[in-house]
Amino acid sequence: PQKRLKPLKSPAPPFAMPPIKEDRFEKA
Amino acid sequence: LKDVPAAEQPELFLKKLQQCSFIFDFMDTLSDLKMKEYKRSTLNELVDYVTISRGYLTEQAYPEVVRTVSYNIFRTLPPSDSNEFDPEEDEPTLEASWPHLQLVYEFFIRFLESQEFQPSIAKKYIDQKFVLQLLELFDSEDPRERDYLKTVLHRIYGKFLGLRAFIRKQINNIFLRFVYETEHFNGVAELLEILGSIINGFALPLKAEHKQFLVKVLIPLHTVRSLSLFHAQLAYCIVQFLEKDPTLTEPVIRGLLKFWPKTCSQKEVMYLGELEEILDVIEPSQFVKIQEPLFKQISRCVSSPHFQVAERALYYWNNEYIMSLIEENSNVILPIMFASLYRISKEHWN
Repeated sequence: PQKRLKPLKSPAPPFAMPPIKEDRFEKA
Repeated sequence: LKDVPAAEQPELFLKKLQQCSFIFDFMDTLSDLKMKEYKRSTLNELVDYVTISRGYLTEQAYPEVVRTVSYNIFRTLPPSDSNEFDPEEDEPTLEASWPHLQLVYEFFIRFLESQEFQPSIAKKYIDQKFVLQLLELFDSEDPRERDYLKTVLHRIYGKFLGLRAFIRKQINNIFLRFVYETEHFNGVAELLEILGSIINGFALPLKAEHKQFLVKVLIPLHTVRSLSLFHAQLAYCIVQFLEKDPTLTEPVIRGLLKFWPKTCSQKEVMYLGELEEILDVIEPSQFVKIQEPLFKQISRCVSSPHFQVAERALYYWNNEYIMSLIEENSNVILPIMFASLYRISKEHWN
């Protein structure tokens, strides 16, 4: 049987900005 | 600035900042030409100074910088010529004072990014009120200004932990107002870009507050007008969420089905485009949970009297990954799709 294809990891679009890591201690 | 001894520079820096708080009338293009040029060159000098100098950021400098920036950027935005302003069709109103405004934004970004910058001092001046005024400016029709604002707010969010929840809440409010009241706010795309970067950095497991934002704000944002204006940014945010937590797939797809456009139209074509981007990252274990309602909708689209809707839906069969999911679940999907596919096979060229 054919092997299942993996889902594509979405490529970052041209406007994507660097991620800002969440601060775990931040209050909601 | 570079011609005076180092010890005198911080004070001269403050004086030049105060000088730049003077606002000229740019609607009158011929007035104060010489002084406008003088301010422009001073702003240029300040931009260079904060980029290369060290030891300039004394404690007194913070309120002066924020005051000068505030005087220059916080203003009532000119009313839009037409309430139906469509960024895709209409020419935006460009900001008359751009020669100065641009340098003020440039200066502010370099200040925020300076190695000497200390959020613990700056937070006295860059506070909730400042952020609220900044967010109002995102409605500017000038895309150049919105681009600067995007960088400014992104840096503020990154550096001021105490403002993060407040900024997210205010962005929520802008989005909800856009969806349920005005359908008008020029900076939604830019705010979504900032959110994409925030969602990308979310720690796992996701907080309930973040999931709620996805379901209560981002999904209802899938209006027709929204998709035509910022489909790419919206899809990016949704996909970020699904890549963080695949179990959100089901509420997302069910949400999209709930907001599916009622009439067969060009809108549905955009909706199908949005859905394909989500299906591209869906996990097989999640796909089986939503395949039934999903393909009932796709089946309706395939037999749509609107030619482009039918064609866009059929185009899924060109997507290798979606095709592999369909093949694996053909026992469920084929009975749903068969009648539509059989009917159009008689008459549709594709």
